[in-house]
Amino acid sequence: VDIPWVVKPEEKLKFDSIFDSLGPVGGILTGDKVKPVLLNSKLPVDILGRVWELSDLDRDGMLDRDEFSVAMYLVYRALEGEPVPMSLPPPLVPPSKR
Amino acid sequence: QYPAGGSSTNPFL
Repeated sequence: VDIPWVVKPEEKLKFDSIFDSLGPVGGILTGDKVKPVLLNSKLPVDILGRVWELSDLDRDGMLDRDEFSVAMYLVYRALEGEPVPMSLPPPLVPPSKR
Repeated sequence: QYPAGGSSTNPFL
């Protein structure tokens, strides 16, 4: 599938720097490291739960760099008033996971 | 830490 990722390169840089600041181990952040960051958005927990469901693509309870970018993208869009989708639209799936 | 499968991989549930 040849669709550009909706996470723009400049946004990815920003998300990557947040990711790195959280102290990933082996390129992966555990749920307990990501959770406070998402809670910090002040979005309702049920929304954040859905954001997690959509971004933890391999369902391992942890987020790698690309999964984290999906989570942050959804949080920022939600803060702008856009609804969080029930399932991940293809343009939001990181190219590395297709 | 988390059981395989199931929604307990979600720290918000």
